Amino acid sequence: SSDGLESYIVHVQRSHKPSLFSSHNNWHVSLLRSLPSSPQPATLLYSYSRAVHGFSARLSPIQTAALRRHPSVISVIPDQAREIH
Amino acid sequence: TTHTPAFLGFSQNSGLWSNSNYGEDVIVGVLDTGIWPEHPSFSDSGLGPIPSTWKGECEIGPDFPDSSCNRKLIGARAFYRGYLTQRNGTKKHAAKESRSPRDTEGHGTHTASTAAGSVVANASLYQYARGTATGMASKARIAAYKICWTGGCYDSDILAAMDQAVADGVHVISLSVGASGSAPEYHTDSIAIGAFGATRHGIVVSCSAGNSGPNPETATNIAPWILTVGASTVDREFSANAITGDGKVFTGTSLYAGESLPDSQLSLVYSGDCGSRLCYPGKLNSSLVEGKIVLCDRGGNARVEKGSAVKLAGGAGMILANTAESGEELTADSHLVPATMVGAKAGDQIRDYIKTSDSPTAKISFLGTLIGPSPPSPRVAAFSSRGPNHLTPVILKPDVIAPGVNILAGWTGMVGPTDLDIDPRRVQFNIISGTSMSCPHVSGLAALLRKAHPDWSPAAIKSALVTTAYDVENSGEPIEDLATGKSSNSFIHGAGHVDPNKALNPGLVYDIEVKEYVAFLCAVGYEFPGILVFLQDPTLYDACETSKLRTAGDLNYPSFSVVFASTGEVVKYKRVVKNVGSNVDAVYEVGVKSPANVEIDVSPSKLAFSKEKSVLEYEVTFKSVVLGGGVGSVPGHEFGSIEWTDGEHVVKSPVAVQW
Repeated sequence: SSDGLESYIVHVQRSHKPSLFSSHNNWHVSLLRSLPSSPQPATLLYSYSRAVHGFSARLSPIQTAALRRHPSVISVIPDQAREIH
Repeated sequence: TTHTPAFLGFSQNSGLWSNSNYGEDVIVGVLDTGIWPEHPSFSDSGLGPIPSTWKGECEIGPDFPDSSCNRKLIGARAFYRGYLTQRNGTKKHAAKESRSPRDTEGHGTHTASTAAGSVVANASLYQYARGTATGMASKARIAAYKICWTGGCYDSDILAAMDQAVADGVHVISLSVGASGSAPEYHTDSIAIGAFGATRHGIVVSCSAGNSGPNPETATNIAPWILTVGASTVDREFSANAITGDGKVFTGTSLYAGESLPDSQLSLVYSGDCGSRLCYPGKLNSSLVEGKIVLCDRGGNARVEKGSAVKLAGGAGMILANTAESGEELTADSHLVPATMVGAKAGDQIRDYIKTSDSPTAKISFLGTLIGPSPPSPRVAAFSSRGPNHLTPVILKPDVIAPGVNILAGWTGMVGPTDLDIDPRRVQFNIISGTSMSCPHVSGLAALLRKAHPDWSPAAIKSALVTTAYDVENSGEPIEDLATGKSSNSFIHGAGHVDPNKALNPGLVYDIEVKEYVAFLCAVGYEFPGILVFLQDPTLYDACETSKLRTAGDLNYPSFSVVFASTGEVVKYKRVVKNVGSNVDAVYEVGVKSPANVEIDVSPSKLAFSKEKSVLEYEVTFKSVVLGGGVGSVPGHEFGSIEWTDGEHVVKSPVAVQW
């Protein structure tokens, strides 16, 4: 993309949510805030908590790499386009 | 849907419709391009209050007022954050699109009205397919989740919609969306991952198999917890014959509704001799096509756009000819110029005629809507994506086929029936084709079954549809594959065409609990913690041991798919069946139709159920007698079936074998 950021689906371990966070959304926001803010802060698109557990976010390569190393993160998958059939 | 209910065998006084009260109060979540709420298919006349279990919302906006929702369309939401961020660099699409759930494309209104649209009298597209349009579950409620936009449908938005649909309390998710080409690996496939979560909540997830046929291994949405639907024809045609100057009549199809051509023969030219074989706009030489009928080849650009290109160049009409890729599959289009589509064989003959004749001519005769036994139906659409399942060959996909060719259903008021900018027309109903159209048919059936059997799991509902499907045309011959003109097989049509009235009372079901899907994932190689993408709850990982499968093929699926590597190889699959018939003491006996070069042994061959034993298991032993098979329609593939009967029910599972 023109801004060097890409969208990803991030699956996290639900059981890793620290009890100090009142909601999964708060935890997901906190996870993103803990990432390097270069070149821009990571942006949360959605927080998921029923069908799946995790979030989608706009991330730089550095932020993506940091998330992949995070112990609560199971996978980081690029946001793909599908098509109507 | 002015005809598919009749084709599916529905009647008002018996069968699945009356035994489910048309799906009343079941909630179908349609994840698609949104909805046109003013459409009569979404009238709530005659419906009771919104189900008390519903927790969803109707998201309002400038073009989607609060009055958009009612007791039929009980929820509508739009998910675009993923789309907008992806389109950030190219705002040309995003800027002009409404961010409300309003359907500006048509596809979502079509699929929603097919699954659960209300009854609408005098529906037609320019008098084609005239009749009473009705969704399969006409009293079910609809929740529309807009996930697809001009630039595509993004996983982040799809997952958000699935997550919300679970929270809102839908019972069925209908998703006519997927990857193009082959399916992604389960752990990177957001639809598979989201569908797993929805299934955990007891939601049936019905998905289109894709339109990437006729190549093998093209089926998408093939996770075993998904109900995967291919597309087939019904006994209704929109005939428009091409008649060449030598008197030959070529059967074609068209939804053209403008002024007719003169009844006399007109000069006929081949587009390839006039500047553009595929009839691209602006590429045809006007001096060569003016006043003539132009034969255009299919492919490259939109079919209706080809006719428009002919019209712009001054042509009088168009014959659109399939190439070998699409074979004999005919798709009716509401062309802007007098036009018909013919099959590949006819196309070859007409091209030859043009080449060898001094002054080739043709005319097009429009015959309108024809319902009847000729040609036989159902037949599998060439475009319908096929197996074998390229991710897990021991799980047969697609599961079933359903009507998906030339389906009339509701349409948006925003664009014309061709969805092209050049089409100024606006219609209430449109006729289109795709596995997108077959999927909501089955979603509606799932809603009916959910109402008739509220205690059935998603797997049991799938099992009922699979084991009661049929694999012969109404002529009594095996279902034909329109791509080849030869008999279809289970890698193309799965178990066959759905038969909803039989699915109401299948006799036995192959049930699958979530923990068995977990065991399946372990059997195909997923390990902790990666498997948590699906499970969320680490304790479910215990199922890998407690419900351990010998192989992935041991999953209690209602069909069989076997892969052999060598002669003499033996493969054993275990299955568990639950008696859901009214006779608790039913006794079932097995009947086996072995694929060529394969021996099948079922043990035991008789299942005696009782009040105490409503669940029984059996084991199937498949033995490869000759390496490679090769006597069937596809080398290395053979097909058969295993069916259990108690004299009243026939519980039939297809068997597909690969070497």
